[in-house]
Formats: sequence, structure tokens, C-alpha cells
Amino acid sequence: DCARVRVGSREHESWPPSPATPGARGPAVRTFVSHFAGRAVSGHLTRVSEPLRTFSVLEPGGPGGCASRRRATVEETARAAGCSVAQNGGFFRMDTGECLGNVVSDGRPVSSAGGIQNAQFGIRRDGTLVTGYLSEEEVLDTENPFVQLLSGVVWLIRNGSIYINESQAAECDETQETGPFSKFVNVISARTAVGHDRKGQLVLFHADGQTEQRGINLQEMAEFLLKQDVVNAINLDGGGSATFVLNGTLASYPSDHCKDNMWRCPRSVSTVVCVHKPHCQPPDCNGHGTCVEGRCQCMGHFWRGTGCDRLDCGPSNCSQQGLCTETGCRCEAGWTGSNCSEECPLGWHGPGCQSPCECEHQCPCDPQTGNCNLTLVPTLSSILSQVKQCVQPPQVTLKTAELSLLTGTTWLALTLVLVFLLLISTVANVSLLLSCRAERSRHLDGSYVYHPLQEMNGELSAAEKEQPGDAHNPFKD
Amino acid sequence: FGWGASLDDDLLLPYSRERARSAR
Repeated sequence: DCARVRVGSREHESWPPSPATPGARGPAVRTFVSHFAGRAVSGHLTRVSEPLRTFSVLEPGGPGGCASRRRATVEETARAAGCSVAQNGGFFRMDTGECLGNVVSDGRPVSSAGGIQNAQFGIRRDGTLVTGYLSEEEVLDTENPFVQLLSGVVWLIRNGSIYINESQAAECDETQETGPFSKFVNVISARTAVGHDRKGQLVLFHADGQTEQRGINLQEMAEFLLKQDVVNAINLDGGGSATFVLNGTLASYPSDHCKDNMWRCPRSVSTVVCVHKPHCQPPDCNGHGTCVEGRCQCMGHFWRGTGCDRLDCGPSNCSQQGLCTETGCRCEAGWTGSNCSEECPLGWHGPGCQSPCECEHQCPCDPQTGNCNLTLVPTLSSILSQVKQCVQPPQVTLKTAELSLLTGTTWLALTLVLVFLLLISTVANVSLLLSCRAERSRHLDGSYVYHPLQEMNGELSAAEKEQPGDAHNPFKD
Repeated sequence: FGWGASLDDDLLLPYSRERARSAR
């Protein structure tokens, strides 16, 4: 019954997520009996920390409820989903059960109202709390999509101020005071609302009543919420739909009559707002972990992050020579090791050095390409020495081998000849030495005769010729 | 809880049912 806006941005408030409070407790449920214009009204106010992980919009009777236009009591839906606190949610067509407005449940877009300009309340993936009017484009945003979203009628409080009059202008084109919309705003009845406070805690409000007989109007509800430090809030379905369920059991006084009108019966409604134990974000931990008490316990050693959505192979990040995968570093060709910091061992190449070289004579190959014509890589000398013997083409190697074989025999023969010659010369030298010695010894020991050097020194006298040598006259020698 | 079905008799509707006008 309102304008539809497909594109562009509409009036709404976005409240950034509050830092997670470690050890945050469960929901705080307060019960009240307050007086509004002399009428005693009972109800509940629930505050919820970390709403991104502890608050959900649920389809009636579980996923698919809106598509099948199902209706179910809040108890049925809350029990199935394990809600600790639950209330009725958005509006619905009583005759068909159609869910009205926008619905996103646990990250699943359920229905879009084509940009209808009624009051919206939602939580985006990053935890931002959004209250107010949205175009269809904003509802279907994919950059920071809604993970929870539902529609109400009348934006009660905007940024800490009552916003009911502005809402009437935005959400309905009736001008006369007596129309149904104006009555809807001003009549007393059972009421419910959803919003958030300055700490970023989600706030659920419920008040018992019966249309035109008990309960409160929207102005009184807004003033009560302002006093409770609520900053933004929208009005949800009321009257016979207003239901409060605690741990799966009805904890309020619904106004609809049962078949036996002695009793009151909770209405089968459409969507439900549910407070539960912390869910993981996303609930399935991106398929890389298990959700335990609201925390993702990631599988393996390398998945990290609150949603197990980030691979982390350590600060070296595979030495920029590999890709981090869920089993660790997958090294690029030529590298190996847990951090891809080691070169391939000789004789191996390729990604992670998984492939053996296929060069002749077990020569090493290029660690990246496996190519046998090695390009000299400035690496260890041992690789260089290996490369030397493997760098000529094989036919040359063969010659070298023959050559080396030839050289070997020659060398051997040469050596033997030299040794033999050495021996002979040694024997000769020794025998010469010995003979000399023998010769000399004959000269040197025992008597001896000397031949005067007459020819050198001229003629000798007769006397001198006959004289034997004697030691004390050395000058004769 | 044998709560039984409610009669849906406490209706609090923002828009009248008979006027299913098309959205502006």
C-alpha cells in the first residue's frame, strides 16, 4: 500500500558493529509491568550482544516457510531452531499466509518486496545494524549483503528521536486522521518492536494487550524505548500476533481467543525473530571448519580466520615461490620445502621437484624446466662441478673418455719406463760410487808411494829421487 | 501445551483489507 523505490538510496541509519566483547553472556531478558496513562501493561525487554552471531530472522516452521506460505506458532518455529528467546516478526497476509515485506534469513534472501517503503531492520554481513527505508537496490546489495532482514510498519525511533509522524507520511498516503493507518498508530493493543541501543546491542520489545482494550499505542512504546537507551527501532506485528517465547515455551498472554473462548491461544504467524547461542559466521565455517559454541574450529593447519575463510602458510608466505593451499605450500617449479625456500635437489625438477631429470648419464637438468641444456645457474659449486662434466654434448664426452683412457695407459707405460731408467741410473751411480771409493781407499790408507811431479817441477836431484815420503816434511807432496 | 488453534480475532492491521491498492 506504499510507494516502491527500485534504485537509489533511501532514508536509513547504519550503526557500525561493536567490537566483540569476549565472554559475552547470553541475552538479558527483563520483565516489566509499567503504567501508561494509568493502564498497567506487562511485557519483556531483551538485550542481545553480538547480534550478527546470536540473532536470526526465521521463516515459519523453518526454511521454505515463506515460499510455501506456511504459518506456525512462534513456539513451533523457536523450538525447531533452538531459540532461547523468540518473538513474532514481520507482517503477513492472514488469508494466504504470504510473508509481506523483505525477508533475509541467516544469509539466505527469502523474499524481496521490490523496494516497498515500509520500515526495515537488518544486519549486514559485516555486522552493521540497518534501520529505516531501503530501495530494492539497497536490499539486494551484494558487496556487504544483508544476512538478516525483515520489514515492519512505522519507524518508531530514528537516531534517538521519535520518528512516528515522519513514518506516516512515508509509509502511507492517507491524509485523513481517521483512516486505518492513523488508527493503527494510535490505538492501544499488544505490541512488538525490534531495534538496537547505543552499545550496538539488539533490543527486542514485547507488551501484552488487546486492541482497543489493553496495551499501548506506538507513541507510548517509542517513549518507553527511548528511556531504555534505544537509538533506532521499528514496529513489528502486534495485536493477536504479539507472542513472546522463552526457551521454546510461551511466556506471554496472547489476545486471540481459542475455539473455547474461555482461553487465549497463540496465533500461527509468519516470520519469527530469534535469539540463539552464537552461530558461526557463516554457520558452515565456509566448509573448512566446524562450529563449536559459536566459534569456527578450522580444519587442517592452514585455514584461518573467524570463518575459516583465509589460508595462512606462515609469515614467509611460501617465500613468494609457491601457493598456499589447505595442505600447505604448493611450490612453483624448481622449489621445494615447507616454505618453498629450498632449490630442487640435483636430478629433480618441476613443481615441488616431483619430476626426475631425464638427461643422459644422470646429468642434472634445469630445476624449473627440466631442460638438459643447463644454463649455468649461480648456485652451489657442487652443482657447477657436476655441470662441467655434463655441459659438453655426449659425443665429445666419448672422445674425452677415449682420450682419458689412452692417456691413462700411456701415462702408465711412461711411468714404468721412467721408473726403470731411474733404477738403472741408480744402480750405475751406486756402482760408480763404490768403485771410486775402493779406488780411493787403495790410495789413502797404508804405505804409499808418490810420484814426484818432476815434469811439472823440473828435473829432480838423484838424492830426491830415492827419498821415501815422510809425513813431517809435507812440503814435499 | 494443548494450546489449540487461535481464532485470529484480535486484528491490528495498518492498512484496510478491502483496499488492495497497487503500490504508488
